[in-house]
Amino acid sequence: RSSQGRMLSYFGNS
Amino acid sequence: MLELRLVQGSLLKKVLDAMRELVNDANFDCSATGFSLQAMDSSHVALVALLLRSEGFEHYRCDRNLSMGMNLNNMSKMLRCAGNDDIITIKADDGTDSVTFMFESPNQDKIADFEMKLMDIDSEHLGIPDAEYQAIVRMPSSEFARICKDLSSIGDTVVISVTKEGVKFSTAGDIGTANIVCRQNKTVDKPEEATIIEMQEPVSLTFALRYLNSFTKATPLSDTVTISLSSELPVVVEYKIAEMGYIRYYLAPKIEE
Repeated sequence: RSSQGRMLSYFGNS
Repeated sequence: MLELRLVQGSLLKKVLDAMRELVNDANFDCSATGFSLQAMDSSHVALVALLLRSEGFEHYRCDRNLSMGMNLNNMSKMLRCAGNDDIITIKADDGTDSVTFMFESPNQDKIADFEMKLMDIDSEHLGIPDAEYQAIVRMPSSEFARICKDLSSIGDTVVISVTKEGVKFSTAGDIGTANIVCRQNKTVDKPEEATIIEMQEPVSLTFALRYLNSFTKATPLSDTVTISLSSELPVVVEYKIAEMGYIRYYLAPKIEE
């Protein structure tokens, strides 16, 4: 099973 | 006061066609350096970043930094009323809650004004650090679009692997599997037909094809596409916008559990 990553776990709020 | 005059109005039409499937509402940021946008799709899995530098406009007046919230579908509806050879001017007066798109035909015998209400969109601006990528593939954009389209008829996800052999796109589904390998090829007539692979180290990541197919809507903007991969980061799919800037798509990988 693979889960879809999310943008916010890579790029924080600037 | 904002007045941006783009002689190659067709570029703006293509930019909207390249974003409106992925993003519904977004803020366009105008500053002295240029006209930009950064927005995530509704599921926060993908992000699009647009930059049109001020030098690329025939006339660029932006008295103070301005952020204009727009519904991209509505904006696209208006821009589709512009001819492909029209000059497009984007205008907004200070303090007003609308933006005007002016279309001028090449011989100035037809001038159209479309005014659209602006929206309040509270979008979070993400910090995207410059990164070193383990592998960077530059290839014809039509080739990449064809691969994504073909593989999505077989499976939902694609494994993109870069080794010294080249870049491999693999998928599997109910009816079977598919593997496409593209090798580096610099011996081509035109530079935009080359496939160039810079690999610091082998990398392999899995992505949802649905998003990659949305990204390839930017194909009309550039003959080539650059795909930057690193095992710890979202993939970056970049289409340069001739002499003006770029449209970059970021997509978070699927994580094997």
